[in-house]
Amino acid sequence: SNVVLVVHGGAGSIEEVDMTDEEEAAYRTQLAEALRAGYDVIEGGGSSLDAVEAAIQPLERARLFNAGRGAVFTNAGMAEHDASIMEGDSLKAGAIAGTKHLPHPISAARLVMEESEHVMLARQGAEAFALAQGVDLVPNSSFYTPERRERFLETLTSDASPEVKARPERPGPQPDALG
Amino acid sequence: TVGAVARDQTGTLAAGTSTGGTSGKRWGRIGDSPIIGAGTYADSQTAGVSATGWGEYFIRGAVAHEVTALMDHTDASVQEAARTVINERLPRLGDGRGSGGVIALDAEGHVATPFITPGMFRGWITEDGTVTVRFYD
Repeated sequence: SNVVLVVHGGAGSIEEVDMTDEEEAAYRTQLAEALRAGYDVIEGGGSSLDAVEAAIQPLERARLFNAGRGAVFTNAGMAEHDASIMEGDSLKAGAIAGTKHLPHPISAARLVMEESEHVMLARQGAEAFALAQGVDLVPNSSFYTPERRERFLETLTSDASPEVKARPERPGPQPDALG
Repeated sequence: TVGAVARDQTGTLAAGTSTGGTSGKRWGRIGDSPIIGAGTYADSQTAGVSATGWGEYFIRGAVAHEVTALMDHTDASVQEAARTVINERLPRLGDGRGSGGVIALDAEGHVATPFITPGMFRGWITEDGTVTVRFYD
């Protein structure tokens, strides 16, 4: 009953991940790092909004999670991000959707909340707004990871590597998962 | 998808969610993560919520807001409200294939992390800095 911060790194995909001990340790390390980043903000007297942003940014930088770097590929072979944030006293909120070049989507969502009169900005408009706010856009390729790219190629063609084909735990997407 | 809910020393709650969406998505598909009330919601009078799962179902169910609404309208605890929404309401949406979970935190520091998938990566930290990380039940 004295929790100050809770984080998640996704649900439902765990069954697709045949985690080694090293990979499981990596997930635990990343989640713990996120918790401590947000905790440091709270301990220092910072706001819950700052703590949420501080906790999510490391998860966006980590390659393990489907956010920021490590995002899954779209059908067009790119990373595409959505994010939102809300403050519980003022009930102010901000969100971005379908961006491809914002280094930290959660921070861009906060910019929308604090620096615009809107709640959600999408795609090129969201990126133009962030650029105007001083955010440096980054190449979409900076979000790619070998694992996500391999999985994308696997879904597009049957030319996956023998190693990929040999993985029974990776049967490929179901038709209704393709949007 | 990743998310966080925090409460600061003034008791103010905040919640956030960030995602790369669904693998192979087309046509500008957007899930629940950037939708306030579906993937993210925070009200310091009740709870902060961040969701992860099959976005279309979380949008239909306004899941994140529904947790706080249940608390507001029925005096349910954050654990009761989150469990009711994820374990009872989410499976009833649409064709019944909705799946996923939420993390929720109230202003007194009570946490709930219900999910109806094989697992959910999640963790929390207490006032004294004790870290707990869990993947499954």
